[in-house]
Amino acid sequence: IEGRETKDEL
Amino acid sequence: MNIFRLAGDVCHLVAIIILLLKIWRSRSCAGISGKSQVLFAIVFTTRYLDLFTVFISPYNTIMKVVFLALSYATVYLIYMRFRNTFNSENDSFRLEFLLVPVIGLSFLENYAFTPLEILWTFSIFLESVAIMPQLFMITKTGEAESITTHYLFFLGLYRALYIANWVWRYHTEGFFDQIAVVSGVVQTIFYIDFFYLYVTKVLRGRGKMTLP
Repeated sequence: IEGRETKDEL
Repeated sequence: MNIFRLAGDVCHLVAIIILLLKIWRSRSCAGISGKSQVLFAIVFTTRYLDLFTVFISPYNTIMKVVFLALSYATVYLIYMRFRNTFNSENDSFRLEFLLVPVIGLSFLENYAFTPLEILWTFSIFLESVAIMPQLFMITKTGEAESITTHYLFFLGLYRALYIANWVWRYHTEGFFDQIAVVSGVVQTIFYIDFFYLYVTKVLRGRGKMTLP
């Protein structure tokens, strides 16, 4: 999983 | 969400609150780098623009809003309310040395060449170096109040816990975010020297941390 999905992290 | 992520976010929040309370209670921002705090406010602002585009969870939204509000409150206290206590002559780190490479890099290395993605990447890169004016200030004056070192300790702990979170996510979800992980590791390295001083000087001694 890369890119977009990372955005759940602060 | 895993325990490392949650603990990391809590440490981040604790660090920000420690700093805010220190300034508020002592009515002074002596020893604090206003430039680092402005950089953190820019980091949160450029990263959390997705508040307007996607909804992830109530936790995510609340934490983002809290981080934004607290970072702006800190900048307000330093530059407006208690600006007469601010040691601007010691806060002399040249921001262009950080901003120019970080802006350049975020245009070169990103997941998509869109404004939001470039700003997100910019915020990740900027966060990794945003503490440098503060560390520079401590090196320049050769000392830091213990409360300032507690702030830095929690900030460093937050970074270390995020690395544990990525190791965990890699093994359980196959999740790997190259941009975040590489800059996160770089950022954590900046704290290692400080961690050593914190344990040897602050925890075993008392009061201020003075550099050897």
